[in-house]
Amino acid sequence: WSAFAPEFQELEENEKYVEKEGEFDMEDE
Amino acid sequence: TVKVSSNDRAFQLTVSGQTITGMEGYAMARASHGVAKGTWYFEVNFDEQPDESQIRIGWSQSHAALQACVGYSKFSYGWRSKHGTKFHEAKGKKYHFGGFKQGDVLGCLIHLPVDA
Amino acid sequence: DMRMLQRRLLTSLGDTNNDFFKINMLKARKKMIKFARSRIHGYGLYAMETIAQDEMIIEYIGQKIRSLVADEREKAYERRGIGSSYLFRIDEHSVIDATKRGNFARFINHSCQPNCYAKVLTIEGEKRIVIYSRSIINKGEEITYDYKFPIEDDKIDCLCGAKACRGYLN
Repeated sequence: WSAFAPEFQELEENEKYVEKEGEFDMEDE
Repeated sequence: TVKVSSNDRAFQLTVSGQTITGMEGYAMARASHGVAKGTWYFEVNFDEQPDESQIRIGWSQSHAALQACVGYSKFSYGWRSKHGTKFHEAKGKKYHFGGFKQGDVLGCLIHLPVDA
Repeated sequence: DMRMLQRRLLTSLGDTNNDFFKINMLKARKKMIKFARSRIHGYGLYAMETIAQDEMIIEYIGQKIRSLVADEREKAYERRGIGSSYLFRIDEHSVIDATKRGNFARFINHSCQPNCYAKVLTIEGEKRIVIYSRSIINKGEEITYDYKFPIEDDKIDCLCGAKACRGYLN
């Protein structure tokens, strides 16, 4: 089934996403 | 007395006295009082920061989301410690080269038209 | 001996950990369902054995993100034309995003008359999404649950084909 989700990464448990500093930025000069 | 608001802030921030401590993703705490016209200024001590961490500080209307950083929407204006970039509507522009870090005293001034 | 283990464990841990034990048993019972072409939409999950009512079938696993991060991602996915989002709301603060990382629960299709339902469990302080059977599911039946998408202006057609189909996913 992973063939139907390009570069999909299978997880055994929920993974807490670590946000980047620029997570909410649209542009950053 | 202007204080850090006890409820107008993101639940995951800890506030003791006038000190706000946050971790992981950006979240906002606002002051207990706002301003509506005239020229106002406040100062904050930037006490400490772990390596690779950054903060943003600035002015925000009460509509701005608490679960994001100041400057994320049209309701707030932020200044970032990394590179000293200023942010509004999530767009970062050059502002104060070099940025700021722990140990600095940060001042934020706002100038609102008196008669509008 | 799995049942023996379960009995011994439950007596020691008390029933509140039943969910904890059952969710960990899930991994051992993966054989319950399989991935195959779906009559509803693309691919889906099918029962490989008869499943009794209110059985835990699979956990919906992905990346746990904050709501605003999810809003930003939804816009980014739409900009990049990545199909229907695999974002599952846990509560007002967080969402499970299975678009790029997670398990094959993301392939479960929606139905307006589903044979399963999703439930948010809090296990050891962590909120997790589990899909349960709503009624007995026969071997070979497609697993479906109601996505309960929020109502939106630009509609996504529902292909579930159920008699009481609402016509749209959102």
